[in-house]
Amino acid sequence: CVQESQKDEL
Amino acid sequence: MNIFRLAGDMTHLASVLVLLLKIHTIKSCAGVSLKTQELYVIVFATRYLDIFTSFVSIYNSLMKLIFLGSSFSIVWYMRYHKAVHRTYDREQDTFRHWFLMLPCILLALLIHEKFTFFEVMWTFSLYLEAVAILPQLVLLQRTRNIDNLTGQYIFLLGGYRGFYILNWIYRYFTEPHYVHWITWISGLVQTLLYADFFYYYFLSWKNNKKLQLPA
Repeated sequence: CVQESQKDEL
Repeated sequence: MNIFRLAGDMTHLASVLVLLLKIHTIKSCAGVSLKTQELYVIVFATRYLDIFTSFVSIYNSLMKLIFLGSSFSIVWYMRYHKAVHRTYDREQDTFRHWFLMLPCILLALLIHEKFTFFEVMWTFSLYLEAVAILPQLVLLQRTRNIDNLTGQYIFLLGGYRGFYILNWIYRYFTEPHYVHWITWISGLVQTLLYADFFYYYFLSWKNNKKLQLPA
């Protein structure tokens, strides 16, 4: 999912 | 998780540990900008608002807690610990928080992926992190005598940013739909701010001399 993939970074 | 991301997180963690080591064991915060540290508290507090609502991994949650906890404790030490506070270069560390925060708030309200509270706050934290190092770099320019730990702290912090860029390049080529312009551009701006410092850091390392920035 485009929106979520960056939220797994710190 | 790829090796670049892990290396980035580990250098970030190492930078915080170096700073805590300096403050906790040497009881000195000479050359460390309280303004930058307070901006980092705001960066982590606004970025990790989702810490209790979205779960990615134990690793992620643990690192979030470490970055929140360490940034709060560094600010606490610099403000309220008597011996540490005495070593703070208050007269030199004059950068105004609002000068950096206001443009970031406006930019986050204008440029974001979704207009929701969490998303705007998250975007604001990205923009603010990009420029949060500026008071620290200005303080270095002014004091000019940089001790080893402060130099290593900024070097590791810059290294963390460098590894994150490699991580984004790697993910772009290995994951479908991995395109995040806001993260990338603010991350790139942040890394470029370190370029000047890196140049003088390597110069002093190559010549085996104490790090000194030009006036």
